[in-house]
Amino acid sequence: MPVFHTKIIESILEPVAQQVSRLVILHEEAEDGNAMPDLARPVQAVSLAVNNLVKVGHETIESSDDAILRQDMPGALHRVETAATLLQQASDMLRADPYSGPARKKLIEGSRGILQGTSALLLCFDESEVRKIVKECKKVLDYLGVAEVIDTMEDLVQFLRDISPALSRAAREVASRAAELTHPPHAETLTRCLESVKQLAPVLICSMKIYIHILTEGGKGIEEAAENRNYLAQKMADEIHEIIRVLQLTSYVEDGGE
Amino acid sequence: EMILQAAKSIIAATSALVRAASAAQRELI
Repeated sequence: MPVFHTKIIESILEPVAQQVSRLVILHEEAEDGNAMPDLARPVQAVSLAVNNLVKVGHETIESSDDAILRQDMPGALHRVETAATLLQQASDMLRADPYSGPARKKLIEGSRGILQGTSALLLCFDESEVRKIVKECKKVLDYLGVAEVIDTMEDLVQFLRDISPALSRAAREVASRAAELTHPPHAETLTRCLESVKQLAPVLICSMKIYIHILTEGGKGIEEAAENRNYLAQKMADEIHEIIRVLQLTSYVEDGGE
Repeated sequence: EMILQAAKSIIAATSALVRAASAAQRELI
């Protein structure tokens, strides 16, 4: 049984994954089996759904500016189309011979193919969604990178104006992603790092204010103030790097085989 | 998202197909 890393993918694929596994077992146990019913109608329904998925998939490809999605999604769509063709062939063969062994094999192969192709397609789409969140996180990292050069209150105000919406957006998306993951350790890491970022943000701003204040008041203790500010900015960046790393894990074994 | 809806539809249709195909075999076991 495959393991699905998000709740939405799990909710879509798991029921049919179980059914396909059951179908394989039933066919193995039944060996030659009973006569198959006419599957033309359910196969036709699958074909219609596949046609719709292919249409929507191509629209998604056309409208996306994600080069990786544009490269990977056509393959997954092709896999689903090929599986639908196998199901169609199985249905035609079974109509001629309801006991046909090769037709049953095609039926299982086609059902698995639909599951695997749809899984690949959803994974491709999900990875693209993750890249959008990573992009938001990287914007925050870019802003953090300039914290060290802010030395006036005007610049600090502008810095706050820039980083606040980026941070809010990234935090919202990371929290929503954490709630969507099926693997608790990944979700917990995202939540913990996000909490740390949220706590560090006002402390960093405060340290930047102190640095500017000391700078304008004569400079005593400026090195310590700069060190403290840099430490906080670096700590926030480290937490965001960890968020990005965990966001990109789509398998439980990628983080050391938990 | 449209793609999630389309994936749900295809899986629902495949599920119905697999159920129909399994039903005949289940009677044997």
